[in-house]
Amino acid sequence: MNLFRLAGDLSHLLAIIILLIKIWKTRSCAGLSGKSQILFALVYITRYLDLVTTYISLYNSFMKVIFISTSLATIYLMYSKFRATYDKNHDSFRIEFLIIPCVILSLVINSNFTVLEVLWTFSIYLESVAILPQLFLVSKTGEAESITSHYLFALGSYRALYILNWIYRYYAEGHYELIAIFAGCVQTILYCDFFYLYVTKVLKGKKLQLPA
Amino acid sequence: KDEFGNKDEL
Repeated sequence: MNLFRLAGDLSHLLAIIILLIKIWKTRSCAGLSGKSQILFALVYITRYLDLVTTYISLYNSFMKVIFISTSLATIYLMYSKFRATYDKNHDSFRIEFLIIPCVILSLVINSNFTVLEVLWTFSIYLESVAILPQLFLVSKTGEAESITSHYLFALGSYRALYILNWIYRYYAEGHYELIAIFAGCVQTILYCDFFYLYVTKVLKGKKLQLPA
Repeated sequence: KDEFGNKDEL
C-alpha cells in the first residue's frame, strides 16, 4: 500500500458516498445514468468473487464488501425507491455494445484461462468503459448538476491515482499488471474531456454546461 | 498479484 493507492481508493469511496448523498438528500436521481450504475455493479461482482476464495487483508475485504453493497444500494435507489425521478428517456445508451466486446476481449486476452481470472479480466475491461452511459447522458442533456460533476471528478481521479500507484509499484516492487494498466489508462483518458470542463467551469463556480 | 496469483488491488 502506498500513498497513491490509498488516495485512489479513498477517492473511489468518496465518489460513491457523494452519489448516495446526492440521491438521498435531493430524493432524486435526475441526471444520473442507471445503466452506468448497473455496469459498475457488474464490475464489482465479477471482480470481487475472490472475496470468498482468498483472504488478503481486512482492508481489502472491507472495501470489496463496501463497493459491492453500495453499488447494489444505488441501483435499488434508482430503480425502485426514486424510480419516478429516473431520467429514463435520456439514459438510452445500449450497454450490450459495451458488455459483449468486453466478454469477447476477456476470453481472448487474459493472463490465465480460468473462470475467476476471465471474470476478473472482464471486470477490468468493463470498468474502463462503464462510465460511458453517464457521459452520454450528460452530453445528451448538455449539462450536469455540480454534485454530479463532483461525483464524476472523484470517480475519474481514482483510476488516475491508480496509474501513479502502478508507476510507483513498478519501480519500488517490480510489480506490474499489464491488463489493469492498459485498461486503467483507457479509463482515465475517457475522463480527460470531463476533467477539462470540471477545472475550467465547475471549480470556478459555474454549472457544467457543454458548448452547444 | 502475489506468488499465488492473488490480487491485492481493488
